[in-house]
Amino acid sequence: SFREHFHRMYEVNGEEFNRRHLNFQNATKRHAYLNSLSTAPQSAKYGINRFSDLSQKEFRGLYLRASADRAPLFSGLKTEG
Amino acid sequence: LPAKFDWRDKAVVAPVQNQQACGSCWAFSVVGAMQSVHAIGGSPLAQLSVQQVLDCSFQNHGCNGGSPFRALTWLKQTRVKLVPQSEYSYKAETGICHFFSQSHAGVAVKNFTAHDFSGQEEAMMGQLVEHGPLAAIVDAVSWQDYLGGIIQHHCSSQWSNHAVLVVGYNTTGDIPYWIVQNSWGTTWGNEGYVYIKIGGNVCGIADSVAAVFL
Repeated sequence: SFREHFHRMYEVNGEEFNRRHLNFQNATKRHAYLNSLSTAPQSAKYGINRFSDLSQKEFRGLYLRASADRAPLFSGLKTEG
Repeated sequence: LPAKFDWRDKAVVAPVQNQQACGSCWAFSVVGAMQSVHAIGGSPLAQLSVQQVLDCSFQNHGCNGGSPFRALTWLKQTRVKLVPQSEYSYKAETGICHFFSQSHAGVAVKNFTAHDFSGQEEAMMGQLVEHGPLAAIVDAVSWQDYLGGIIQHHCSSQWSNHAVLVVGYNTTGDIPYWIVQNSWGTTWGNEGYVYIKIGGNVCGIADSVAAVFL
């Protein structure tokens, strides 16, 4: 149903399928851990989405490409520019 | 400070975008801030070209990544005017920079501030209310699995890797939270938004925050 919902074309039991399936299984383990951290109703929920068949490394390589330059600690002074 | 504040209520936040398979979040966060500040200044809310920043901000690396601060420095120093998205549309890949004459209509950055607000998130709320949506850098590793709700735990702030736009906050409930626009489309998170607990610098949200002046 994941492949159908997110229009994934890799064939069952092909090499890519097996790799994606492993990523998917790892994702479900992550979800269980992340969801266990808080039961507060407003707390974040984690689960299957379109990124679930990506490895964490693939995900970072595709989507997490920003770098931060060190910013000075806010001094509370009025800074117009 | 108001107990809750959301620039979307004032119709000055552009719709959620989708960076697709391109590491261009740094450009989306900067352009998002510029669009909102331009509208707050009384202009019609108009989408500006992310592709122009992606292709032309030479200290950055296009789809291979970049820094919002370096993009803002480039915009401030060159006085480049960002043209409407319709004139230079997003392609989710790095291209050749298109140049426009100085007389061409567009939006330029006059200045920007960049601060570390860790331990001072209330002051960051004040900046948001005073100067408009803020471009921020976060650690978004755990966002791969995020479905919705307020992120409180397990979002380390050791390693910044993603850029977003902070558009509001809400401190009226049990858990005060930031309202943050992401660039992964509307099917991710809370219709493209993520909520991050205020206090404790969750996800590093307060580490590197920029306000834009046009």
